[in-house]
Amino acid sequence: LIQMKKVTKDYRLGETIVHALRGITIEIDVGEFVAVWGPSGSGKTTFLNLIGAIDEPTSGYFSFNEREISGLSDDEKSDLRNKSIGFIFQNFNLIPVLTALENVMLPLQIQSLSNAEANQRSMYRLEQVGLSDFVKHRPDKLSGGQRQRVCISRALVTNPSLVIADEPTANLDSDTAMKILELMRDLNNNEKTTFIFSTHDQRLLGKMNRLVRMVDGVIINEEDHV
Amino acid sequence: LIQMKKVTKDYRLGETIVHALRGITIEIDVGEFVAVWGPSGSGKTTFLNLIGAIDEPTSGYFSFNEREISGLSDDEKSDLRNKSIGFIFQNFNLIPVLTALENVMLPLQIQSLSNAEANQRSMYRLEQVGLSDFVKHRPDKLSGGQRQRVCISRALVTNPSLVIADEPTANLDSDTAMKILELMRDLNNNEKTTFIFSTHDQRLLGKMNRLVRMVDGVIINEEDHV
Ligand SMILES: Nc1ncnc2c1ncn2[C@@H]1O[C@H](COP(=O)(O)OP(=O)(O)OP(=O)(O)O)[C@@H](O)[C@H]1O
Ligand SMILES: Nc1ncnc2c1ncn2[C@@H]1O[C@H](COP(=O)(O)OP(=O)(O)OP(=O)(O)O)[C@@H](O)[C@H]1O
Ligand SMILES: [Mg+2]
Ligand SMILES: [Mg+2]
Repeated sequence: LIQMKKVTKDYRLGETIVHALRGITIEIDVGEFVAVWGPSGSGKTTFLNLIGAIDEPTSGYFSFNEREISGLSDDEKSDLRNKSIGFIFQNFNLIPVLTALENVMLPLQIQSLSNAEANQRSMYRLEQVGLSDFVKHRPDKLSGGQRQRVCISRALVTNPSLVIADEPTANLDSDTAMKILELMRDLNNNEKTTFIFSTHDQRLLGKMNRLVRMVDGVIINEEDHV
Repeated sequence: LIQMKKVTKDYRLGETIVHALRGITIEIDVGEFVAVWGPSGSGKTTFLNLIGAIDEPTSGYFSFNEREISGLSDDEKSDLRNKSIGFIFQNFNLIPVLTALENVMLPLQIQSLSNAEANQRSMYRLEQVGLSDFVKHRPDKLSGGQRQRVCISRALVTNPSLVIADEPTANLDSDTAMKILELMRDLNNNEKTTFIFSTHDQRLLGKMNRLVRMVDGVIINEEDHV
């Protein structure tokens, strides 16, 4: 599904250059359930943003489903994201003037589904994360963990083939985190949905099929579990 | 230091009322190191906002240093917060157009310290959390865990007598989280700084002096550790 060869990512900051990724080589197949972990600032979010075609490498080779990403136009990338990828952002990115339900419906309305179907699928995803009673709340009227769960629902509502989850349980208590993990495991087992996580959460790390360790913009360790 | 008796907090949401706190009775003394934990949506942030005089109870008695909070004017509350309380917010609240350093200096500039002294104290706090190389970055040029650490530095820079920390390690890897905990423990031991946390983080919960469990807006369990 995903192939990266010696991918780098630099950010310019005034006079200096920040080398956020310093040569990433990795393959991730359809149906994997893999977590990237490592110190704060090591490049995990940057890596996930490249996979989600939200950002572009500075150098190196990156292909998604055998198509090289740098060859795609902005429209093609945007289309790819909307149809195939569900993204759970580390800083949420909910739209403040929309309710929880409206935020979750948005990706489906971009796909021109009917309001009725968008509504039904969004309500289903919000129930799955325990938010049935909060669908009319706008983000500022929700707790941190409730906002995080709205983001999770939004990422799943399009039935994506790839879910990219950046710290999806950082604001959740253990019971809720475990329920979310079960939900994602089921999708992975039943629908073959590919999951790529970034997480510091030991409760999740212990349950991954594959762990990729990142330090200072490079992958330094890989572990496979049965 | 803090006394609450049968404190409630209601939010109005259109036609309905959300009973976020349903009768909280608790005492917290100077020098304590206490964590509030419980399910997402159980009222922890609401509770911390009351303690920090950011919000007011709907009913019940609440005093801070023997002074009843409902009797204070907005200016008196604002003064209390700026001089005595350091607040680490669950959703960060950094000012986007200011650098990390400027964000940390802000509470000291409100206190009319000289720029030189504000700068020196802020650099010290940023070093303590490992951010010396990032002081010129604005928040959008920082990782999630780096933003969280800027918030921690900002809360400590005024040398407050009370630190209120809402999920202060949610975005931090284990090594960094442990360093932050050590830093706070030292302040608690050496300066008698009072710490009140809300956290889901098992790495922290295992190291608290006192654990307060909240469910559905009430305290249902207390544990003291030696
Ligand atoms: N301004 C508001 N208006 C209406 N309801 C609110 C408002 N703020 C919070 N709530 C509700 O009050 C309840 C308690 O929220 P609070 O933020 O205190 O929870 P929490 O324990 O901090 O949760 P988390 O662990 O997810 O951060 C939640 O159910 C939330 O939806
Ligand atoms: N737009 C930007 N401009 C400059 N530097 C940036 C930018 N975005 C990120 N960085 C830097 O790149 C490095 C990697 O950031 P990234 O967000 O990928 O880290 P991370 O592993 O996700 O960290 P965390 O665990 O704290 O979320 C960090 O040192 C960060 O300061
Ligand atoms: Mg990150
Ligand atoms: Mg909260």
